[in-house]
Amino acid sequence: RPPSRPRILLKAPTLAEMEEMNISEEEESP
Amino acid sequence: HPVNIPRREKDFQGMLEYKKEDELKLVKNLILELKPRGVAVNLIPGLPAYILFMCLRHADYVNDDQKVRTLLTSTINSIKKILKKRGDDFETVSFWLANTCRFLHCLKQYSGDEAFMKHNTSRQNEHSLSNFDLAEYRQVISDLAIQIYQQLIKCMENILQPMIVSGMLEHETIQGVSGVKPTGLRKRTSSIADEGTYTLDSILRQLSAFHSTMCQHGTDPELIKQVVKQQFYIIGAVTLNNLLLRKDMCSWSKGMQIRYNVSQLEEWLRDKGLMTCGAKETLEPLIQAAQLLQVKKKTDEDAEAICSMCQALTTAQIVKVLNLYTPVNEFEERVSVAFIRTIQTRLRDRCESPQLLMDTKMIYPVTFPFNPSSLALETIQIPSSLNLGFLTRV
Repeated sequence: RPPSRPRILLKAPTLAEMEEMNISEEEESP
Repeated sequence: HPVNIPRREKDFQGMLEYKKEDELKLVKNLILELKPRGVAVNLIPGLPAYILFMCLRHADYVNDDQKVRTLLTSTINSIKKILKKRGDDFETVSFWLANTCRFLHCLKQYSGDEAFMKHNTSRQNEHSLSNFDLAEYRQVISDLAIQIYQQLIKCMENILQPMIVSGMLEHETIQGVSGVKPTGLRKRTSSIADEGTYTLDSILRQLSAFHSTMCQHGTDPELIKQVVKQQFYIIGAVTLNNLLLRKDMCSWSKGMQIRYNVSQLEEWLRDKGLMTCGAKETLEPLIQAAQLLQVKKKTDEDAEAICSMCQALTTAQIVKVLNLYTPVNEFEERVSVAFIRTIQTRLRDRCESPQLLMDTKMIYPVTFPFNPSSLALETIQIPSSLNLGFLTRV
């Protein structure tokens, strides 16, 4: 990767949002 | 069938390749089912964090943002899950605090951000993330580390709490008056103090157990200092609060016993090289209360000395100790009302909280100063005991 090319910022959910995503996943796969 | 040419150490780039479908197995074996006392005991400190980061590096290396996201999310959620399940076990919480912080340091050290690369070798600089900027995920992991730290303090407090009053106030070692309680008070917990009575030694042994556990887990020295400072704050606050609520504790001899106990705690700090972590200063209110029990409390000069000595005590606390003070013998009188009025007059323009008791639930804000590691990722080998055979060193 040419050092000149900047890295792509990955947007991150908050801890709370992550937990909700996690709960919904667990409900889908009991 | 390709000849399996053993790759020399320098050929590895410090990454771990895995298939997407193996991600759940990775977090299961490495996080959810890892026993801090079992397999983890003889791992190099922070190994789970390094392994997770080396997996992340590969996902970044192949420019797969989705793989990076899901690995970070399942790592964070798995750590939260294990702490929900075993959040009352000091070892588990300490282990995952140390590894969460190490993971956070790796994300900084290998972020490609100049500020975090000062101590890197050129080889380590080559291992910086190449495609993605994970600054926002670093913030989430830092928030997680704060939650784990607060849980660690709660864990530690639950273990220490039953020892404090007995060990710091009730159990007497100086006059040789043995304060052994009837065996009916034997504690059920498996923690260090299993005898009938908690003594100062029980507290010191428990502090040492906490300290060695955190060291063994590779917890950052700067973080250990903050934990110890918090432990000492709780010991001081609980001891002082009990002193302020119990007439039988406000005597000249109890003042002596407390000062002896405090000196032993300071000795422990010196022994662990923790004299500058701020822990000693948190005991200042208790130290001054003990001194107050031992100084003269009669003349105006005495009052002046008390007011200048007791800077860490509120007026309410000073007056309470003076009211509760029980003379040594029948020749010594109680503290006169007039004397207490003198003290109150001298201190009336102090601006302070009218509070009598210290807040035992107060937690100092925690910080995680950046602590880069000298460990070369390409040299890390994965013990088979971790059941991670599906990871391939790259």
